[in-house]
Amino acid sequence: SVDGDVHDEL
Amino acid sequence: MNIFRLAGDMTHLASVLVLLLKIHTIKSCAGISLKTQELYALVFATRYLDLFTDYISLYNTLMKLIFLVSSFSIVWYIRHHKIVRRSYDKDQDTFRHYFLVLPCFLLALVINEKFTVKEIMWTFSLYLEAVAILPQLVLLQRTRNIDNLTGQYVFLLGAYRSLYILNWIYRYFTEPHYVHWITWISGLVQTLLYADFFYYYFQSWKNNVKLELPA
Repeated sequence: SVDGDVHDEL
Repeated sequence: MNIFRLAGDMTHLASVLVLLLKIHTIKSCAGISLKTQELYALVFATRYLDLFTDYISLYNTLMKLIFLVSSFSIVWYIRHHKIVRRSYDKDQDTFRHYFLVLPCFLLALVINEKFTVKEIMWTFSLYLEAVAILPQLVLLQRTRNIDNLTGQYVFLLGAYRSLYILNWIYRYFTEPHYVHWITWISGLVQTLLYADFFYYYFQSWKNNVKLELPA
């Protein structure tokens, strides 16, 4: 679950 | 995902693989700063704490594993491999990199997006990555002779961060709520640190002369 505060960049 | 970010990740992957390949094939780490490699291992270790808690995509998880394994392998090679360690020039690689760790951590405690352990560690890894190249750049200035693979390694690292800046610009215009000042400023500072290296790298490439950094 990619909620708001998860950083999706490496 | 956009083309700038994918290109940035691939360039970053290439930089690490170039380095591993160099060390593994010629069994030498001449010109490579162990301190910079230790800082990068710390950057990945503190940034990918969510490796097993937040699943974003197979690509994301796979790349995190590759970066973690490769950065720690490079540190292992330079420190413990019986042949490679002999070519490590610890008298030249003298940058006090521990002096970089504490200020980055303190800054992360003060300037962050959310005061949680995971977020502070993530912010710390951003600040640390921005300055992690310093021991390597100092070593290059000192040893003056830059072998091709080391030059390519630093060039690819700078290129990856430059591509990420394009990625942030793209995301800013295409994703309404995508605003991450800390990431942007830290990434910009990091890219600027490479600017002078880029200049001399292109000069040497254009004039087809060996890459030399001024003393």
